[in-house]
Amino acid sequence: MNIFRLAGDVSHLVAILILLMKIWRSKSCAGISGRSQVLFALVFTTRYLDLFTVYISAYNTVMKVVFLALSYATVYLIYMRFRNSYDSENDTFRVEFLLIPVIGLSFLENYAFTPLEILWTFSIFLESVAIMPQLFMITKTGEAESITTHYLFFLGLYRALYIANWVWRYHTEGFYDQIAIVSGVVQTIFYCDFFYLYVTRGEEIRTPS
Amino acid sequence: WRRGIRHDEL
Repeated sequence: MNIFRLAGDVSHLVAILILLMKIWRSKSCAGISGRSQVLFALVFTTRYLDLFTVYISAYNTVMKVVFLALSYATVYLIYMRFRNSYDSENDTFRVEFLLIPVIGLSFLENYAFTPLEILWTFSIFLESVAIMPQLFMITKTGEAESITTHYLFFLGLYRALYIANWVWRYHTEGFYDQIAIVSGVVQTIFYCDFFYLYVTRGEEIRTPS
Repeated sequence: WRRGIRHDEL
């Protein structure tokens, strides 16, 4: 554990809590892509199956359970509790265009051809593109509420901090993980355009039409 | 390069 990793995890947690609290308090999930949230729930589910096989630390276990619970709670709020406010008309990104290549890639490029390893690889690849339905939705409607942009900011920051963590780990432990690093860099690049808008235009984002 | 496994990150 190093400061970048911890800051990354905190940033990830903050992002998820911002989104959940926004939906809960406003009793509305307008402007939120349910498809992205389902993908994130799938990411956590497939990655954290090792909860049942290996014990790493209390921190690790608790965070995994928290992320799983929060992601399912978010999906529940969007599709069940506040489904009347769900903007399904604008949440139309075809997720099969993400899932099929990601499934294919995880079978081709993995550390071991075992179910758990393939699922872990799948989750890493899927996470890097899971935000695309949300970004697509913002492009389609041409706007995002400021609270939604804070969510995206912290979510992007999390993977950027993980990159610093990987550089740190390489220098201190000699440890590196190609699949995670390449996917993490790709993931961060997807947020760069958003970061630019966030910083230059302020919180509320309107894309030029 | 490759390496990896030891999934101790979140």
